[in-house]
Amino acid sequence: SRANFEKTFNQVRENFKKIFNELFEGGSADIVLVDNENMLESGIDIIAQPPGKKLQHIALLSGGEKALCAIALLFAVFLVKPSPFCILDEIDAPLDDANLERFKNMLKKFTARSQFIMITHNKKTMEMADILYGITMEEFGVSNIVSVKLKKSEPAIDQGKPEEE
Amino acid sequence: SRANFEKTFNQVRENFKKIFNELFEGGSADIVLVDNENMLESGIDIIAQPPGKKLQHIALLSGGEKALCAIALLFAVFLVKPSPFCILDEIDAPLDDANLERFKNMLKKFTARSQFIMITHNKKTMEMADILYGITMEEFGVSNIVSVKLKKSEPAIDQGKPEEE
Amino acid sequence: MFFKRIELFGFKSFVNRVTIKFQPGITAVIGPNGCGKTNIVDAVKWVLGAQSAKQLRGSRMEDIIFNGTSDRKALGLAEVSLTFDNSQQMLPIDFQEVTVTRRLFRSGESEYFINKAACRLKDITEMFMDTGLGVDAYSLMEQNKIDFILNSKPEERRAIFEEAA
Amino acid sequence: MFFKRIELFGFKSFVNRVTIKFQPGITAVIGPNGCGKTNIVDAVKWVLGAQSAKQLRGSRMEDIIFNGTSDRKALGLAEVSLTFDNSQQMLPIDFQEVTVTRRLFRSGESEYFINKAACRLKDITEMFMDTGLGVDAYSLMEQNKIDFILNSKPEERRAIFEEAA
Ligand SMILES: Nc1ncnc2c1ncn2[C@@H]1O[C@H](COP(=O)(O)OP(=O)(O)OP(=O)(O)O)[C@@H](O)[C@H]1O
Ligand SMILES: Nc1ncnc2c1ncn2[C@@H]1O[C@H](COP(=O)(O)OP(=O)(O)OP(=O)(O)O)[C@@H](O)[C@H]1O
Ligand SMILES: [Mg+2]
Ligand SMILES: [Mg+2]
Repeated sequence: SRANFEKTFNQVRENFKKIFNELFEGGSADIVLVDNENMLESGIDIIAQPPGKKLQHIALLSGGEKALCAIALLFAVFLVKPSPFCILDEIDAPLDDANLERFKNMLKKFTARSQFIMITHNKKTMEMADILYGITMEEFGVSNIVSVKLKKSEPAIDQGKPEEE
Repeated sequence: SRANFEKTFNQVRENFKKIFNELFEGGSADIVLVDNENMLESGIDIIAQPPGKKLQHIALLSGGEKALCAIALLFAVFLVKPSPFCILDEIDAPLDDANLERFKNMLKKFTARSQFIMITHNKKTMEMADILYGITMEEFGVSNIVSVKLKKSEPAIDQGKPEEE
Repeated sequence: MFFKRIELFGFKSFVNRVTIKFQPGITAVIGPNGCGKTNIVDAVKWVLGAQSAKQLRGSRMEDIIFNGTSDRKALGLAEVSLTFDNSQQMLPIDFQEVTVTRRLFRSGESEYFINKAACRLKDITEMFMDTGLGVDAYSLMEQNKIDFILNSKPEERRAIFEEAA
Repeated sequence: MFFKRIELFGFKSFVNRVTIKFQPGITAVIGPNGCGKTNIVDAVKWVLGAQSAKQLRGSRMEDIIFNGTSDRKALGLAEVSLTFDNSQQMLPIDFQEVTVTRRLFRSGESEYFINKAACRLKDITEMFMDTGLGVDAYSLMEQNKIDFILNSKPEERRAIFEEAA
């Protein structure tokens, strides 16, 4: 229904502005209906303006800026309708160290509401996990799981028996 | 002309098999003409088989395996027709540490023939550079260049005057 | 509601029965390229109702059944179960714990279960309807697809808002 | 032949005149997200003859001209020069060093130069014809496009082989 969509759209929009500004430490962003007259059919445009830069179309953003902007949108929707769990597959790959830290700090605020499963190769991301699993292929082509104890320096794959049922 | 295309195709194919096997430390790969009768119009299929796995379509490869496979193809073409320079923009992002090392070792073999410009966030990749440049945006939205001296531990951005012409 | 565990058997590279237990908070999954991390995400999408092989990076649905390695024969069946804690009755079903299972035989036959009772795919998708979970949900951020929400056309972006409404 | 330097002025985020000198071997370019690294790749593609704004991540060609920041006004012109060492006469032109320049005014007017002598775009693309360099060449591996060669349709893959033939 129209009222429902409008309410959700406005809530996500408010959240997106706030979260973008927090993740980019400045700047501003917005989501607008392409065709204002026709709320139930209209497409949605995203406008982003990193700190100190001119307002522009999101296609001109860099790889890392786009990823951070998409993360802001995800969290904005999450605040309106948190899904019980969320899977993030190497979402940290395009981020530089500074943006990775900002993403991590933001993610921590959401762990009370939702459960996150993060696939990553980045040691800094692994550090924030409550539990860590390693997928191994000791036998070619055959996936197996081992639980990993993260020592502050290196994840030590605990070759112990994977959790037996 | 047909003869020219056929000769190039067969050369790239031989190279691709060899380089794939070296980069993946095993396994095999091939490039085949979809329509053998019609060499000058036919599409080209790529088949890849990482070590110990079954032969399969490349869509089933993982993110990192795909990247490594594409790198093998690039180098296979390079051997036939080296281009004077090559730009690689965060090609190392999907690779794990082991594959990154294999890629680096392979790349070193090509630096005698061609010049490489690598954009990267990965410190292990930076270590192999002959010269390192940092792009900074001390003033918001304005790109500037500084030359960087890589100390074995951390790249120390040399705030000295960028190379004046 | 939280995602307690996933059990895979014969799904892609998981030829052995593997169980992964999740905790509330953040679970990190690590491992070398091609070891099977993204296959776990495909498994979740499959049980949540994925209908096309392409959504699971395959060309035919049988591509999800373990197709053998150099040492192991292909299997004839793939089965994945997701178990959720339902103590807060988020899923409209009167159980403290809900296990959803999907099976596919090489013959093409499919089976679906909710807490070991046979059901239809429609029952599963309806059960998850209002939770924000689903195959195309914003809560599954696939590998390399972070740009997807940003790059898609304005009309396509509506789906995220409608899902949350 | 090797790529000696690039000079940017008014191209995207390079509002100041910036010169980057390259060496044979490997040059690494590093820097935070959004600082302008991929803009350098766009600049090279532009001088090599890119005809559509979309190839340079814009929607109109003017998107490549510096459009201002919170502290700086937009410029009316973008200019990029690439200088090559031609001592081995790889480029079919009788100079030891070849500088190719492209300019765009906000009015939409374009200018092209080879060693400061005005020429047409066609002269530039013809000069690079047999070198393996070009806008869509295999030697420009763009950000997040590593899958591109693998994911494209079989017919599209022919282009790489024809380029090398
Ligand atoms: N039906 C199948 N049977 C056996 N193996 C399969 C099947 N389908 C896919 N695979 C294997 O799964 C592997 C891909 O796994 P996956 O994409 O999960 O890797 P990943 O851990 O995500 O790696 P990366 O870090 O590179 O993203 C491929 O190497 C492929 O051979
Ligand atoms: N015409 C223009 N005028 C001014 N700035 C521009 C223009 N076009 C693009 N930009 C800016 O350039 C930035 C993108 O730069 P670029 O894509 O090169 O970043 P990058 O260094 O590759 O980052 P990443 O590591 O995230 O890939 C954007 O933030 C955008 O604002
Ligand atoms: Mg993966
Ligand atoms: Mg970039």
